[in-house]
Amino acid sequence: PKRFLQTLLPGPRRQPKGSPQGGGTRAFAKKTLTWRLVGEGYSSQLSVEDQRYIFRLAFRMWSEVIPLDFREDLTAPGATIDIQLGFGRGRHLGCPRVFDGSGQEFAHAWRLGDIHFDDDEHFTPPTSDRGISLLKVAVHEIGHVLGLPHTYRTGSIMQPNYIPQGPALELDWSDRKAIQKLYGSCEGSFDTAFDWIRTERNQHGDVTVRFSTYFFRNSWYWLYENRNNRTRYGDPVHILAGWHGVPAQSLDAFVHIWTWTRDERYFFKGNQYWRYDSEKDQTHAEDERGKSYPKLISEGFPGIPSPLDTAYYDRRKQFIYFFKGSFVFAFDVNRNQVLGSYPKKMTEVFPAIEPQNHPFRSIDSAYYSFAHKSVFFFKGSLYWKVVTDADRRQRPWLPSNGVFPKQPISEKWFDVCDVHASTLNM
Amino acid sequence: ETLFHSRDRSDLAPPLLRRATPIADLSAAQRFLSKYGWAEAPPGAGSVGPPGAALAEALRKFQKVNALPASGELDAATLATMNRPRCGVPDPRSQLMATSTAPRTPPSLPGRRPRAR
Repeated sequence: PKRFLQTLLPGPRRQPKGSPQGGGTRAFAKKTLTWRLVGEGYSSQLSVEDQRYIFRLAFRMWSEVIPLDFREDLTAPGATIDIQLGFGRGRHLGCPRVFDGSGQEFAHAWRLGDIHFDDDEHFTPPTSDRGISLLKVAVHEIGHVLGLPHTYRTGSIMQPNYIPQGPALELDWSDRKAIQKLYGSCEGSFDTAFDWIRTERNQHGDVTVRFSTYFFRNSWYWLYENRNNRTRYGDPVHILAGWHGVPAQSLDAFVHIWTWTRDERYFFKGNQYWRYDSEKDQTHAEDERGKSYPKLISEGFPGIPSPLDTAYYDRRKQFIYFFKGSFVFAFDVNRNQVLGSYPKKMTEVFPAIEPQNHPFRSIDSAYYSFAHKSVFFFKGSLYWKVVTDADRRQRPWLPSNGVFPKQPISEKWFDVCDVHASTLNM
Repeated sequence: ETLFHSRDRSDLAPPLLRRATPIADLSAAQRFLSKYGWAEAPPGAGSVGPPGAALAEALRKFQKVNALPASGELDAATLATMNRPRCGVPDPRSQLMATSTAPRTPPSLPGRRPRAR
């Protein structure tokens, strides 16, 4: 059927009603949507490559905040493409809505997923500060196709009028919440999560300690900005792009032994471990005795099995807790050996506060968060927070190292979203 | 197709720059308001009745969400706003009052690996 026989957005869409009043309507139930810049709709102002790159970035920006992937499809029959984009002047692309020339209407979006740009407008790439940013308009129109209506909220990408953008176009907090009302939040398990410490000297020469939080999944990772409650703009990126010498994917654990005299960072995968040089931003090739990395875990950490599920370093006790299956091993880093009373059952060392509300075994990650001053056990899309001394000062009856009932990870760490593999390098 | 005669299209005729007809009077404003969902289509498309209460009300709402004096009169500031570049999708009525300003997210923290997108 002809696509354009429907009315322009935001009329009723094919999803069942019940969306929040005024908040829009979910448009797609699929996890991966395809898009294409149609051949007869290339702009005459930018190279085709530039146009496709800008649209790829625009789609990626939405997939960084919702559990949707967007894939450019250049081969499938046009009718099967979910979102088709094109430029035109005046009467264009068989569209019943005629563009008005330069000024006023610069683009529109149809409910069935077509987006048209008025090629009489002066569209410019993101690097330009003149004309109308094609990236900004594309992100706006894709927002419509996904189901968002216009809003006059200051700072929203869905404002109807074009507002020249500052240096960086990003989806603000409210836009993220609006689209997540329609598509939900991003969920998923992590291979490991850790805080990366760096010591700096401030202008007075005092040593200050700062940290960034990292989440690793498969072959990509995110830096999480705790202060802004979101991942860094432009993440996720490939592990190899940011961490040199570590395995490219599926890491098991990260441990940072941090005492007054030691500052050692280790990545674990399989039966091997790597030491990371924070200053040189790469893995060590060999240790002080000339023995090369990676090394066998059984050599560096005698008594510790592999592959591991995860591990974390307890700074106060100067133990590393290694996790495998339903067991936990406490490794004394000063004596370089497993405590005699270990291994123990996880449920014994970290007892459940609420019966049966425990990860029991095979956790994905044990993560000490400096932001929350707590250890969290990640398993799937859930976390269990471990009781801290502060908790016990308030509620003395809590068991030492007990675990609180599970909670969704996405409700504490926001917008940790996958993007389509084809856009990871952007 | 765009006309050209030499293989390298160097003689491509520059497209005549079409400019949108400015919205400069009441009838154009009425069409704008109905096109973008602020008012019903004017009776008898193409003809314009005298500005009634409904039109004044539509103007007032439009002025209010655009932070203009909500006079209900078609003044120069309102015309200028109507002529600004905008998306062709109508404004749903339910958004008419969405003028609250969300707290702005503070600039991003220069993380360990600063990356300019």
